[in-house]
Amino acid sequence: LKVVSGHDEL
Amino acid sequence: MNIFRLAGDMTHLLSIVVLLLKIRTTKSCAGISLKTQELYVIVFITRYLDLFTRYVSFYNTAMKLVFIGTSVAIVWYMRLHKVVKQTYSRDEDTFKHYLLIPPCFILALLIPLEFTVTEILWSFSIYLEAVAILPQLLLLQRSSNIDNLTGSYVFLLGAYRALYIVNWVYRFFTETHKIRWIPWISGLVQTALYADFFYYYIKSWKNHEKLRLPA
Repeated sequence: LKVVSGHDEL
Repeated sequence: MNIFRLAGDMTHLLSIVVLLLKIRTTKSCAGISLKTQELYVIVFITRYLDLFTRYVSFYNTAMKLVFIGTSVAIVWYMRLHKVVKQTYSRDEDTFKHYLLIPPCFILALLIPLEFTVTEILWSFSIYLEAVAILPQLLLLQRSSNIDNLTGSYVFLLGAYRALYIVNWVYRFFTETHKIRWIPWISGLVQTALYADFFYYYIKSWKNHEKLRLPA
């Protein structure tokens, strides 16, 4: 499991 | 991009179209919270600062510009348009919205993904969006006469958040189990705030009655 940001969403 | 995310974005876009349609055709913003709309301007501007630093897709860039532009336009109509501004439900729109900003900012300082200006502002915008609907929900509770377009606007806005949750569940299982805590938890809170509204909206729709929210 990897924590990522959600910058690809609006 | 999956079908749920697209449906969520389109619902969000449609909610804005419905709101602008109400304002432009009826020349009225009665029942619409200026406080909520101002918070959305802050949300979109702080979140989409990455327009200058990060390119995801033409779709994302276009949508970001549309969200910033329409939110500014709505506030412009409500504050400055000589006919529309007179219909603003000023006396009922009393939520102290500026009080929401410092806690969201402190939370963003405490829990950003990375300690950089754009990440902190991005987290801030996610937290602020989660609670930005509160002045609007309070105004609806106080309105004795909620027109159909206003009801539809808030319903579509809530539906957009609910669809994003389905999108996240879908992404979790299709994209090698990536975790996005900040938008997930904020999104759940945001959607939960609509629960009461959804209940009365669907009830009034089923019974063919006018929408009313108990205070």
